Amino acid sequence: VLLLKIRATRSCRGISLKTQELYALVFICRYLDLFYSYISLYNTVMKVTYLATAFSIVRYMRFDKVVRQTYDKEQDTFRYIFLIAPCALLALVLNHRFSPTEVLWTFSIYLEAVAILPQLVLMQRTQNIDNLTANYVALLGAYRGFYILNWIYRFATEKHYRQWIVWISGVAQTALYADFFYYYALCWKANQRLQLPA
Amino acid sequence: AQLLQDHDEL
Repeated sequence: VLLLKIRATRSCRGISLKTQELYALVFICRYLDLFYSYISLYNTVMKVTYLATAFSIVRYMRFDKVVRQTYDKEQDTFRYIFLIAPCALLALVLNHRFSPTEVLWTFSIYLEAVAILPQLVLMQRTQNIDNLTANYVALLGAYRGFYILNWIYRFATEKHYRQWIVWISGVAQTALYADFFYYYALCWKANQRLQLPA
Repeated sequence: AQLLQDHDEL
């Protein structure tokens, strides 16, 4: 959806480069297992897709002659370090196994939970949020939110399905969207363009 | 119980 917006409108207005780069970092840290484990064709294709789209978005926003001029750097002020440092520390302390790939995987789970924050802050500052941006954020939130249903199903049907780190992070991630979803639903019901209160 | 499984989710 985001690539569609950027390519079709030649603009990344209202999109946080910080969030996009954090997602690229999330996917790099999480999908290192592409090199040493195979789960299914679907799983591999999606991992490669996420990596490719994340890097493509960052490339457009940073380097495309037209698109990069529409990036509002002054408004996208969230500091990377405030998200990366706590997540890295937490991953070093709270993990299932103290190995490089497992700690990086855990770091990616924590970082993904909060990676939307720069985007949410930017949107709060944006007067006219376009529909594609609002829909993109809604879909991103719904994506992990729907996982919760899947986790409940797997918990009930699979014997050794215990993933506390993933579950707590996923619920926290979904909760961060609660406020956004509330206003998204209000505006959708009223058939209005999304506006977030300051 | 098997604590460490393959990370089969995305």
